[in-house]
Amino acid sequence: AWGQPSKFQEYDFLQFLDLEKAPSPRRFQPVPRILRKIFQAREAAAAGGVSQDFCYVKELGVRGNLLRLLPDQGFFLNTQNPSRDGSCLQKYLYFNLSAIKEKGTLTMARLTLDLGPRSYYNLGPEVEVALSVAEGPGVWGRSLPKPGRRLALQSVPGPQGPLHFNLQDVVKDWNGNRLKNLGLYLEILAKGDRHSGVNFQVENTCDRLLRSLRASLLVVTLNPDHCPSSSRKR
Amino acid sequence: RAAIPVPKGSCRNPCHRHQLFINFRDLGWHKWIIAPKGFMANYCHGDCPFSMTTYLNSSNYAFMQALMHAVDPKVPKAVCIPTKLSPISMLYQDNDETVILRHYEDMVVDECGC
Repeated sequence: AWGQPSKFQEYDFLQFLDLEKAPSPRRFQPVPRILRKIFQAREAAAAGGVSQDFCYVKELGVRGNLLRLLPDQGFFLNTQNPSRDGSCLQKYLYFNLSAIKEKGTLTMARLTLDLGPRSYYNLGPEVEVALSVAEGPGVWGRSLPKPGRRLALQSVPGPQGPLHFNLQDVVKDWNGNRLKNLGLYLEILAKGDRHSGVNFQVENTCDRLLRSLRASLLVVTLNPDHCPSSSRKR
Repeated sequence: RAAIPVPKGSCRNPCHRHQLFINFRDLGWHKWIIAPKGFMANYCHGDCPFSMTTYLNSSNYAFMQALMHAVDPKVPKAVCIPTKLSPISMLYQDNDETVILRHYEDMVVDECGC
Protein backbone atom coordinates (compact mmCIF):
# COMPACT_ATOMS: atom_id res chain seq x y z
CA ALA A 1 0.00 0.00 0.00
CA TRP A 2 1.18 3.49 -0.80
CA GLY A 3 1.54 5.94 2.04
CA GLN A 4 1.11 9.67 1.80
CA PRO A 5 4.09 11.90 2.56
CA SER A 6 3.76 13.51 5.95
CA LYS A 7 2.62 17.11 5.94
CA PHE A 8 5.91 18.05 7.59
CA GLN A 9 8.05 16.52 4.84
CA GLU A 10 5.82 17.96 2.16
CA TYR A 11 6.11 21.40 3.71
CA ASP A 12 9.92 21.15 3.59
CA PHE A 13 9.88 20.32 -0.08
CA LEU A 14 7.31 22.97 -0.94
CA GLN A 15 9.56 25.51 0.77
CA PHE A 16 12.28 24.39 -1.60
CA LEU A 17 9.84 25.21 -4.42
CA ASP A 18 9.23 28.63 -2.80
CA LEU A 19 5.67 27.65 -1.95
CA GLU A 20 4.12 27.96 1.48
CA LYS A 21 1.57 25.25 0.79
CA ALA A 22 0.50 23.09 -2.09
CA PRO A 23 -1.56 25.27 -4.43
CA SER A 24 -5.13 24.25 -5.08
CA PRO A 25 -6.14 26.12 -8.22
CA ARG A 26 -9.83 25.93 -9.05
CA ARG A 27 -9.03 25.27 -12.68
CA PHE A 28 -5.96 25.08 -14.83
CA GLN A 29 -5.20 28.17 -16.85
CA PRO A 30 -4.19 27.64 -20.46
CA VAL A 31 -0.40 27.45 -20.66
CA PRO A 32 0.89 30.54 -22.43
CA ARG A 33 2.58 29.84 -25.73
CA ILE A 34 5.95 31.28 -24.73
CA LEU A 35 6.13 29.16 -21.56
CA ARG A 36 5.05 26.04 -23.42
CA LYS A 37 7.68 26.69 -26.08
CA ILE A 38 10.48 27.12 -23.51
CA PHE A 39 9.35 24.06 -21.54
CA GLN A 40 9.18 21.86 -24.63
CA ALA A 41 12.60 23.03 -25.85
CA ARG A 42 14.13 22.17 -22.47
CA GLU A 43 12.45 18.76 -22.37
CA ALA A 44 13.67 17.98 -25.87
CA ALA A 45 17.23 19.03 -24.99
CA ALA A 46 17.15 16.95 -21.80
CA ALA A 47 15.86 13.92 -23.71
CA GLY A 48 18.68 14.36 -26.21
CA GLY A 49 21.26 14.57 -23.44
CA VAL A 50 22.19 18.15 -24.36
CA SER A 51 23.70 20.11 -21.47
CA GLN A 52 21.72 23.26 -20.74
CA ASP A 53 22.15 26.44 -18.78
CA PHE A 54 18.93 26.54 -16.81
CA CYS A 55 19.70 30.04 -15.60
CA TYR A 56 19.53 31.55 -19.07
CA VAL A 57 16.30 31.82 -21.04
CA LYS A 58 17.52 31.60 -24.60
CA GLU A 59 14.09 32.34 -26.07
CA LEU A 60 13.90 35.70 -24.26
CA GLY A 61 17.62 36.51 -24.23
CA VAL A 62 17.75 37.09 -20.47
CA ARG A 63 19.15 35.36 -17.41
CA GLY A 64 16.56 33.87 -15.07
CA ASN A 65 15.38 30.63 -13.54
CA LEU A 66 11.78 31.53 -12.74
CA LEU A 67 9.22 32.73 -15.25
CA ARG A 68 5.76 33.85 -14.21
CA LEU A 69 2.91 34.86 -16.43
CA LEU A 70 0.63 37.04 -14.35
CA PRO A 71 -2.97 37.40 -15.52
CA ASP A 72 -4.55 40.83 -15.72
CA GLN A 73 -6.98 41.40 -12.85
CA GLY A 74 -8.18 44.79 -14.03
CA PHE A 75 -11.42 45.84 -15.70
CA PHE A 76 -12.80 47.85 -18.58
CA LEU A 77 -13.51 51.49 -17.76
CA ASN A 78 -15.57 52.25 -20.81
CA THR A 79 -17.43 49.77 -22.96
CA GLN A 80 -19.71 52.29 -24.67
CA ASN A 81 -19.68 53.01 -28.37
CA PRO A 82 -16.51 54.66 -29.64
CA SER A 83 -16.37 58.41 -29.14
CA ARG A 84 -16.01 60.92 -32.01
CA ASP A 85 -12.24 61.01 -31.64
CA GLY A 86 -12.12 57.25 -32.22
CA SER A 87 -11.40 56.31 -28.62
CA CYS A 88 -12.34 52.65 -28.50
CA LEU A 89 -11.72 51.52 -25.00
CA GLN A 90 -10.09 52.39 -21.74
CA LYS A 91 -8.99 49.54 -19.55
CA TYR A 92 -7.50 49.41 -16.12
CA LEU A 93 -4.76 46.74 -15.96
CA TYR A 94 -3.70 45.28 -12.65
CA PHE A 95 -1.13 42.58 -11.92
CA ASN A 96 -0.77 41.08 -8.47
CA LEU A 97 2.96 41.07 -7.80
CA SER A 98 2.65 39.85 -4.21
CA ALA A 99 3.87 36.36 -5.15
CA ILE A 100 7.21 37.81 -6.26
CA LYS A 101 8.77 37.98 -2.86
CA GLU A 102 11.64 35.54 -3.04
CA LYS A 103 15.24 36.60 -3.07
CA GLY A 104 16.01 37.34 -6.65
CA THR A 105 16.78 39.84 -9.35
CA LEU A 106 14.13 40.93 -11.78
CA THR A 107 15.60 40.41 -15.24
CA MET A 108 12.51 40.97 -17.36
CA ALA A 109 8.98 42.34 -17.05
CA ARG A 110 7.17 42.31 -20.36
CA LEU A 111 3.57 43.32 -20.85
CA THR A 112 1.82 41.59 -23.71
CA LEU A 113 -1.37 43.00 -25.17
CA ASP A 114 -3.02 40.53 -27.46
CA LEU A 115 -5.27 42.51 -29.76
CA GLY A 116 -6.84 39.47 -31.36
CA PRO A 117 -6.08 36.82 -33.93
CA ARG A 118 -4.20 37.70 -37.09
CA SER A 119 -6.36 37.49 -40.17
CA TYR A 120 -6.31 38.94 -43.67
CA TYR A 121 -10.04 39.50 -43.46
CA ASN A 122 -9.92 41.50 -40.25
CA LEU A 123 -7.71 44.33 -41.40
CA GLY A 124 -9.37 47.31 -39.80
CA PRO A 125 -8.32 50.91 -39.41
CA GLU A 126 -5.02 51.81 -37.76
CA VAL A 127 -5.17 51.67 -33.99
CA GLU A 128 -3.22 53.71 -31.47
CA VAL A 129 -2.33 52.15 -28.15
CA ALA A 130 -1.52 54.46 -25.23
CA LEU A 131 -0.19 52.94 -22.03
CA SER A 132 0.24 54.92 -18.83
CA VAL A 133 0.78 54.33 -15.16
CA ALA A 134 -2.60 54.50 -13.42
CA GLU A 135 -3.25 57.21 -10.91
CA GLY A 136 -5.96 57.41 -8.31
CA PRO A 137 -7.36 54.91 -5.90
CA GLY A 138 -8.10 52.36 -8.64
CA VAL A 139 -9.59 49.10 -7.47
CA TRP A 140 -9.04 49.99 -3.85
CA GLY A 141 -11.13 53.14 -3.79
CA ARG A 142 -14.39 54.47 -5.11
CA SER A 143 -13.18 56.72 -7.92
CA LEU A 144 -12.01 55.33 -11.21
CA PRO A 145 -8.33 55.24 -12.11
CA LYS A 146 -6.94 57.97 -14.34
CA PRO A 147 -3.98 57.98 -16.71
CA GLY A 148 -0.74 59.16 -15.12
CA ARG A 149 2.79 59.09 -16.51
CA ARG A 150 2.78 57.94 -20.14
CA LEU A 151 4.82 54.77 -20.70
CA ALA A 152 4.24 54.10 -24.38
CA LEU A 153 2.33 55.26 -27.41
CA GLN A 154 2.27 52.95 -30.37
CA SER A 155 0.40 52.88 -33.65
CA VAL A 156 -0.28 49.57 -35.34
CA PRO A 157 -1.80 48.90 -38.76
CA GLY A 158 -4.73 46.89 -37.38
CA PRO A 159 -6.02 45.31 -34.20
CA GLN A 160 -4.30 41.97 -34.54
CA GLY A 161 -1.49 40.05 -32.94
CA PRO A 162 0.44 40.68 -29.76
CA LEU A 163 2.15 43.92 -28.73
CA HIS A 164 5.00 43.82 -26.21
CA PHE A 165 6.04 46.57 -23.79
CA ASN A 166 9.12 46.51 -21.59
CA LEU A 167 7.97 47.33 -18.05
CA GLN A 168 11.10 46.30 -16.18
CA ASP A 169 11.71 49.72 -14.61
CA VAL A 170 8.05 50.14 -13.64
CA VAL A 171 7.85 46.69 -12.03
CA LYS A 172 11.16 47.24 -10.22
CA ASP A 173 9.70 50.45 -8.84
CA TRP A 174 6.51 48.65 -7.77
CA ASN A 175 8.53 45.86 -6.16
CA GLY A 176 10.52 48.43 -4.19
CA ASN A 177 7.31 49.82 -2.74
CA ARG A 178 4.16 47.70 -3.10
CA LEU A 179 1.93 50.70 -2.43
CA LYS A 180 3.12 52.19 -5.70
CA ASN A 181 1.51 49.39 -7.69
CA LEU A 182 -1.69 51.16 -8.70
CA GLY A 183 -1.82 49.36 -12.02
CA LEU A 184 -1.75 50.63 -15.58
CA TYR A 185 -4.13 52.66 -17.70
CA LEU A 186 -4.63 51.50 -21.26
CA GLU A 187 -6.41 53.44 -23.95
CA ILE A 188 -6.92 52.25 -27.50
CA LEU A 189 -8.06 54.50 -30.32
CA ALA A 190 -9.19 53.38 -33.74
CA LYS A 191 -8.26 55.91 -36.39
CA GLY A 192 -11.22 56.07 -38.73
CA ASP A 193 -12.31 58.83 -41.08
CA ARG A 194 -12.78 61.71 -38.67
CA HIS A 195 -14.71 63.88 -41.17
CA SER A 196 -17.54 61.39 -41.39
CA GLY A 197 -17.61 60.84 -37.62
CA VAL A 198 -17.53 57.43 -36.09
CA ASN A 199 -17.93 55.11 -39.04
CA PHE A 200 -18.91 51.49 -39.19
CA GLN A 201 -15.35 50.26 -39.60
CA VAL A 202 -14.23 51.93 -36.39
CA GLU A 203 -17.21 50.55 -34.49
CA ASN A 204 -16.49 47.09 -35.81
CA THR A 205 -12.83 47.35 -34.79
CA CYS A 206 -13.72 48.53 -31.30
CA ASP A 207 -16.23 45.71 -30.84
CA ARG A 208 -13.62 43.19 -31.86
CA LEU A 209 -11.02 44.70 -29.50
CA LEU A 210 -13.42 44.60 -26.58
CA ARG A 211 -14.07 40.93 -27.19
CA SER A 212 -10.52 39.77 -27.88
CA LEU A 213 -8.18 42.02 -25.90
CA ARG A 214 -6.04 40.03 -23.45
CA ALA A 215 -3.24 41.39 -21.28
CA SER A 216 -0.58 39.50 -19.35
CA LEU A 217 2.69 40.33 -17.66
CA LEU A 218 5.66 38.00 -18.09
CA VAL A 219 8.07 38.38 -15.19
CA VAL A 220 11.47 36.67 -15.15
CA THR A 221 13.55 36.52 -11.98
CA LEU A 222 16.96 35.12 -11.20
CA ASN A 223 17.67 33.60 -7.82
CA PRO A 224 21.41 33.91 -7.09
CA ASP A 225 21.27 30.90 -4.74
CA HIS A 226 20.23 28.67 -7.60
CA CYS A 227 22.04 30.56 -10.33
CA PRO A 228 25.48 31.69 -9.22
CA SER A 229 27.23 34.18 -11.48
CA SER A 230 29.62 32.61 -13.97
CA SER A 231 32.66 33.71 -11.95
CA ARG A 232 31.35 31.78 -8.94
CA LYS A 233 30.65 28.64 -10.93
CA ARG A 234 33.04 25.78 -10.50
CA ARG B 1 36.90 4.31 -15.38
CA ALA B 2 33.35 3.39 -16.34
CA ALA B 3 34.70 1.23 -19.14
CA ILE B 4 36.60 -1.03 -16.72
CA PRO B 5 34.52 -4.18 -16.18
CA VAL B 6 33.52 -4.88 -12.59
CA PRO B 7 35.02 -8.21 -11.45
CA LYS B 8 32.28 -10.82 -11.26
CA GLY B 9 31.45 -12.38 -7.94
CA SER B 10 33.33 -9.78 -5.92
CA CYS B 11 30.11 -8.00 -4.84
CA ARG B 12 26.54 -9.17 -5.13
CA ASN B 13 25.00 -5.74 -5.02
CA PRO B 14 27.44 -3.12 -6.28
CA CYS B 15 26.52 0.56 -6.12
CA HIS B 16 24.67 1.62 -9.22
CA ARG B 17 21.79 3.72 -10.52
CA HIS B 18 18.27 2.32 -10.32
CA GLN B 19 15.23 3.63 -12.15
CA LEU B 20 12.68 5.60 -10.18
CA PHE B 21 9.82 7.36 -11.89
CA ILE B 22 8.20 10.04 -9.77
CA ASN B 23 4.57 10.31 -10.73
CA PHE B 24 3.08 13.56 -9.41
CA ARG B 25 -0.33 11.90 -9.25
CA ASP B 26 0.96 9.56 -6.53
CA LEU B 27 1.79 12.62 -4.44
CA GLY B 28 -1.45 14.44 -5.22
CA TRP B 29 0.57 17.16 -6.90
CA HIS B 30 -1.06 16.65 -10.30
CA LYS B 31 -3.68 19.14 -9.09
CA TRP B 32 -1.25 22.03 -9.48
CA ILE B 33 1.67 20.81 -11.58
CA ILE B 34 0.74 21.22 -15.23
CA ALA B 35 3.80 19.53 -16.70
CA PRO B 36 5.57 17.20 -16.59
CA LYS B 37 3.21 14.53 -15.29
CA GLY B 38 6.23 12.99 -13.66
CA PHE B 39 9.91 12.44 -14.30
CA MET B 40 12.58 9.77 -14.13
CA ALA B 41 14.43 10.82 -11.00
CA ASN B 42 16.35 7.53 -10.41
CA TYR B 43 18.20 6.69 -7.25
CA CYS B 44 21.50 5.17 -6.13
CA HIS B 45 21.70 1.95 -4.22
CA GLY B 46 24.27 -0.72 -3.60
CA ASP B 47 27.40 -1.56 -1.73
CA CYS B 48 30.77 0.13 -1.90
CA PRO B 49 33.16 -2.52 -0.62
CA PHE B 50 36.86 -1.76 -0.54
CA SER B 51 37.53 -4.34 -3.25
CA MET B 52 35.22 -2.44 -5.60
CA THR B 53 36.06 1.17 -4.94
CA THR B 54 38.37 1.26 -7.95
CA TYR B 55 35.50 0.24 -10.23
CA LEU B 56 32.52 2.08 -8.84
CA ASN B 57 33.16 5.69 -9.78
CA SER B 58 34.52 6.20 -6.29
CA SER B 59 36.00 9.26 -4.76
CA ASN B 60 39.37 9.06 -3.08
CA TYR B 61 37.53 9.71 0.13
CA ALA B 62 35.30 6.63 -0.40
CA PHE B 63 38.40 4.57 -1.05
CA MET B 64 39.94 5.72 2.25
CA GLN B 65 36.69 5.18 4.17
CA ALA B 66 36.27 1.68 2.72
CA LEU B 67 39.89 0.93 3.58
CA MET B 68 39.34 2.14 7.15
CA HIS B 69 36.11 0.09 7.40
CA ALA B 70 38.07 -3.01 6.38
CA VAL B 71 40.57 -2.28 9.14
CA ASP B 72 38.08 -1.09 11.75
CA PRO B 73 34.41 -2.16 11.27
CA LYS B 74 33.28 0.65 13.60
CA VAL B 75 33.98 3.05 10.78
CA PRO B 76 30.84 3.04 8.58
CA LYS B 77 30.99 1.65 5.07
CA ALA B 78 31.40 4.03 2.16
CA VAL B 79 27.99 4.91 0.77
CA CYS B 80 26.47 4.83 -2.67
CA ILE B 81 25.41 8.34 -3.66
CA PRO B 82 24.56 10.45 -6.74
CA THR B 83 27.70 11.84 -8.34
CA LYS B 84 26.04 13.59 -11.24
CA LEU B 85 22.62 15.23 -11.14
CA SER B 86 20.68 17.20 -13.70
CA PRO B 87 17.86 19.73 -13.49
CA ILE B 88 14.28 19.64 -14.71
CA SER B 89 11.76 22.32 -15.62
CA MET B 90 8.33 22.39 -14.06
CA LEU B 91 5.21 24.23 -15.18
CA TYR B 92 2.75 24.81 -12.40
CA GLN B 93 0.01 27.13 -11.27
CA ASP B 94 -0.33 28.94 -7.98
CA ASN B 95 -3.44 30.07 -6.17
CA ASP B 96 -3.40 33.44 -7.95
CA GLU B 97 -3.91 31.65 -11.28
CA THR B 98 -0.39 32.59 -12.29
CA VAL B 99 1.30 30.07 -14.55
CA ILE B 100 4.91 29.56 -13.50
CA LEU B 101 7.82 27.94 -15.30
CA ARG B 102 10.69 27.15 -13.02
CA HIS B 103 13.93 25.27 -13.33
CA TYR B 104 15.08 23.11 -10.48
CA GLU B 105 18.63 21.93 -10.09
CA ASP B 106 19.64 18.44 -8.96
CA MET B 107 16.37 16.64 -9.60
CA VAL B 108 17.55 13.71 -11.73
CA VAL B 109 20.29 11.24 -10.83
CA ASP B 110 22.46 10.68 -13.87
CA GLU B 111 25.34 8.82 -12.26
CA CYS B 112 26.08 7.13 -8.98
CA GLY B 113 29.32 6.51 -7.19
CA CYS B 114 30.82 5.75 -3.84
